[in-house]
Amino acid sequence: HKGADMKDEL
Amino acid sequence: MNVFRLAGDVSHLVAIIILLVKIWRSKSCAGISGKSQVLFALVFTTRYLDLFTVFISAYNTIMKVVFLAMSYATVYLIYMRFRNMYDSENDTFRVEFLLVPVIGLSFLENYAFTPLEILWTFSIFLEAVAIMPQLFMITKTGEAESITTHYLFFLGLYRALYIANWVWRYHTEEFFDQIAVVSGVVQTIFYCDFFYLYVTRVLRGKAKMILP
Repeated sequence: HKGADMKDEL
Repeated sequence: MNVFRLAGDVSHLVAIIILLVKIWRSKSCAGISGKSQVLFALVFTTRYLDLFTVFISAYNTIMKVVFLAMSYATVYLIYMRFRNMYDSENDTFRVEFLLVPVIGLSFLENYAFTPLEILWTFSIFLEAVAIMPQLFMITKTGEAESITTHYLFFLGLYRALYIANWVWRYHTEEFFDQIAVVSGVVQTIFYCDFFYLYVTRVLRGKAKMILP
């Protein structure tokens, strides 16, 4: 998946 | 969540705590670039707007709130509480030279042309260069106190661990965040020269890091 859907990193 | 990611977040937290405690205990922000700290506060503010839109995990929410609070506390200490000690004469990096290209790039290269996505991209690009006023200040004065260098070491370690985290995630879950990875690698490169000086000078028992 791409970064756009789930930004779980800080 | 993997061990690299967790260690990276802990390093980031340690870096910020080192800086806050150093300023608080010494009642001085000499040698600290207030401009870099304002840029970091701006980074956290624009990135963590999703606190209001999505819930990821308790860990995620708590860390975001802690980073925001500590970055604002740092800016407060530098510009309000201990502003007499703020070394503005050596903190002369022109921040607009960072902000203008970063704003431009975040409009050009993003995952979606929406306010939140553009602000998130802006925060990623800005974080990559936000330490430059601090590094510029050290170059200008030719020295840094060892606590300041420990702060920079943990910030750089956090970046290096995030790269390990991305390698891990790419192999285990096919996760690849192009914007974060590319700017993260660029950001880490800025610390390489500093890492070299840190290992060769500070770790060999010097009270200050004096540039060659």
